[in-house]
Amino acid sequence: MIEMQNINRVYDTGRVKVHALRDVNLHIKEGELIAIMGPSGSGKSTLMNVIGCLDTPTSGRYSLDGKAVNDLDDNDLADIRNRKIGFVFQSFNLLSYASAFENVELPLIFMGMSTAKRKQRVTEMLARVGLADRMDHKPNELSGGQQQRVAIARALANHPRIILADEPTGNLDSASGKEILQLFLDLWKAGNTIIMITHDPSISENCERIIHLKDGMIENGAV
Amino acid sequence: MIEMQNINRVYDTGRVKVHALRDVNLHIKEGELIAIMGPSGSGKSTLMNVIGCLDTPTSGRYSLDGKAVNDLDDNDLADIRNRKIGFVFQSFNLLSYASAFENVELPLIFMGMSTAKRKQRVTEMLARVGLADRMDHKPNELSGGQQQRVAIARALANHPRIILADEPTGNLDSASGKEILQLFLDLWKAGNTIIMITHDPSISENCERIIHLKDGMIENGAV
Ligand SMILES: Nc1ncnc2c1ncn2[C@@H]1O[C@H](COP(=O)(O)OP(=O)(O)OP(=O)(O)O)[C@@H](O)[C@H]1O
Ligand SMILES: Nc1ncnc2c1ncn2[C@@H]1O[C@H](COP(=O)(O)OP(=O)(O)OP(=O)(O)O)[C@@H](O)[C@H]1O
Ligand SMILES: [Mg+2]
Ligand SMILES: [Mg+2]
Repeated sequence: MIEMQNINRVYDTGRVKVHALRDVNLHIKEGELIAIMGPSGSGKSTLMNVIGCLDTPTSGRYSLDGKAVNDLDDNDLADIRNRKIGFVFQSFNLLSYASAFENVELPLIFMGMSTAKRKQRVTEMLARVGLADRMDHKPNELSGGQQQRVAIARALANHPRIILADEPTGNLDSASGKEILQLFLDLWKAGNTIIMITHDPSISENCERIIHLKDGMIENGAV
Repeated sequence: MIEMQNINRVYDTGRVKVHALRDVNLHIKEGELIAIMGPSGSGKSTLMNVIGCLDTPTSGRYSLDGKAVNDLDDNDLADIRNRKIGFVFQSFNLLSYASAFENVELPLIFMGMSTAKRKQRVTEMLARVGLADRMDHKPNELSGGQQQRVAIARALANHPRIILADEPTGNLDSASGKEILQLFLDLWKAGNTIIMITHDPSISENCERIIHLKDGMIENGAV
């Protein structure tokens, strides 16, 4: 369902130039549970952004569920980002002026969910990540790990079938990290596809397969 | 040198109220290497901000090197924050419009270091954290772990005697994390005081003592 051929991504601002992904070949089937690991700066987040249709490769082909992403129009892309894929960002990307509740609610508003159903879904998601008593707090009124959990709740609110999580437990103590891992495992057993960037062996050892990145290349060739 | 008695910190915005630190008693001597651990939301960053004179307690007494912090004027406080204490923030707090080099250089400009000496010091610090080839990148042109390392370089640039690091390896792979740990251990052996918030046992097991926080309280009473 995720097919990448000869994917390259070069960042070139004129002032700086970095070849962040080099000839990446990747094949991920529906329902897989995958960990992406590698040194800081090796291209993991860049790869995740391309998978999530948030960034366009400099060259190469990427098809998602059989359709070339390059050929999709803005509506298709919006639909993918809002409904098909849930993305947990490494730096959370929360709206600073909105509460935890409102941050999680936003994608549900976009997909046209009713107010009553939104309230139920948001409350459920925030409770699931242990933040029932923090729903009215804004991001700067939350601890780092709490902000991370709001980002997780927001990514999962729409019940996406593909979950992309960029270091989802980096700011969490081991007990909270275990709860989040269990949440992802439950979603995987329900048939969803989960791809997690992690530095944490206690997470990667639970995954079906580990993709190792180094200097923008997948080690051991195509996967 | 760090003496806290009955420290309380209540966040009260009218809309939300959280008793983040409760009757904290703490005594840290010069030259100690300390880990602070505890669940997400337990008050670790709040405690660190009070120690670092970035936040004022709601009640209780805090003295640093024998002086009551409450009695210090703005100049004393600025001096403490710029020269005595190096602070690595959990969310990095880098200037988004400045390069890695400029971000690390800023505290050195404030203390009046010459241009030539600044160039040497900044280059040295960034090389020390493995970012010699990323000096001109702005934060949004850096990976998460690279941003974290810029924050570390900036905190250490002024050679402070007290280093406060809030989860300094949360975004780093284990190899990079080990290098950063070694950097802190070297600084500790040189006689500096190091206090690190961490969720990582491979860091805390290297510390002289571990302070455990839970629900705003230090477990096992005064330390
Ligand atoms: N400005 C604020 N207003 C209200 N509550 C706040 C504010 N900042 C933090 N809090 C609350 O205070 C508590 C302690 O926050 P703190 O950031 O110290 O936790 P922490 O131990 O560092 O957590 P983490 O491991 O997730 O970073 C949290 O429950 C948080 O929701
Ligand atoms: N906008 C950009 N412009 C230039 N270079 C960039 C840009 N964004 C990222 N880079 C560089 O591309 C490389 C890959 O970045 P990426 O964020 O994918 O790494 P990563 O594997 O996620 O690292 P980490 O584990 O530290 O989060 C890094 O060396 C980084 O400096
Ligand atoms: Mg990354
Ligand atoms: Mg914190």
